[in-house]
Amino acid sequence: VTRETRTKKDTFNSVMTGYSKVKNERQDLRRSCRIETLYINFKDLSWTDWIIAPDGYPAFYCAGECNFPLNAHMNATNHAIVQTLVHLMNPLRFPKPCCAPTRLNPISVLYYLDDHNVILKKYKKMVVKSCGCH
Amino acid sequence: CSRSGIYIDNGFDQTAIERTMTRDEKREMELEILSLLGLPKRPRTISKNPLKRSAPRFLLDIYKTLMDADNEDDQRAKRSVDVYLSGEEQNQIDESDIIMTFESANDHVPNVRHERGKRLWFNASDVPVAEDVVGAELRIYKGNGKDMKNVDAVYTITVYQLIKTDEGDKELEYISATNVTAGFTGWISLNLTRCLATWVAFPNLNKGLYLSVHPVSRPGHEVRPEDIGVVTVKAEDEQQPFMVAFLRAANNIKPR
Repeated sequence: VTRETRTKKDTFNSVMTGYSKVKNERQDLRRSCRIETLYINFKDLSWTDWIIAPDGYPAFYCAGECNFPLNAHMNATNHAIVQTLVHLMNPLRFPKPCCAPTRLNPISVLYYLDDHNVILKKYKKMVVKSCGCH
Repeated sequence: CSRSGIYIDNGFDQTAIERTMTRDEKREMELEILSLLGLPKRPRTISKNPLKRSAPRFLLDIYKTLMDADNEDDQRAKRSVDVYLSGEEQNQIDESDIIMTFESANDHVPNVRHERGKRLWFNASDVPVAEDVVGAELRIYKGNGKDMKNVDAVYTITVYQLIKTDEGDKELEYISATNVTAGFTGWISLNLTRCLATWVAFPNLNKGLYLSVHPVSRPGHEVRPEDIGVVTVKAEDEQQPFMVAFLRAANNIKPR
């Protein structure tokens, strides 16, 4: 009886562990390094009377963790693997690799300085195109 | 759904985020974005239908050209922009971080020694002193002139800078010139790089420009610009003369 109970308990634990594992994997997947949406709509901010173009600023951002194995993440650098190993050896002292933009695009904004003069300004590296572990 | 103007995709319900953002917080975030874009405060109220004017339309065309260049998937064949850019202008656009346009104001320069030419003045006080001037040009529109008997007749359009001598007299300093035929219609550009550099460094020396037109065959015979169709003042919105400045941002980023 004791043995059976233990078996049932083990089975229950095994099922629960499996459930937790799936849940954790989902969380990990959700928390892994990836590009996320951040959009600033100039129209909703009532800026379109003086910002001629564009309609908004699609900034995006990178968020999530860089956990081992790194090949599950997008665009991990070789050195991110080294950083991960260092982190695994001493997690409290050395941080994990960072989830950061790997490719950034410029954005141009066309707006009025005043009633007569107009300006077109280029901003370098303002829009995230891809993220990765560094 | 949000009226805040800021949309983020972080797995949370957007409406929940909106509820947590107060009006002050939204305003603070707006100011942060404005500050990031180098716009600490909004400009004054803009007149209605501003995009009918030539200068904003010119810059909008350049903006669309830049967008095409950035977006490699959209080939240039898709471009709906009809803007003619010379090789030099294209280089200036590529090199510059800021492109500004200035509409002409004709009522600023007092008595100037001239006969039939036209005065133009541009308010260049908004140009940041720290920026490097890559180039500047005057863009004027030439339509059909009154006397179109000989469309092949060639005219020289010369632009001078008004300077004040040590004696206090106003003199004309040659800046640049170009030749056009009487039958030509379209935009003409004249190099003003030297002028703008002076006006940015010494704003008080900005006394404006003097535009002179004469036949190539008779250099001493000045004609009115409007006689050959050059539009200077009292122009339609889309034909107003304007100045373009190409600037390169300095690398001194202010700490925030």
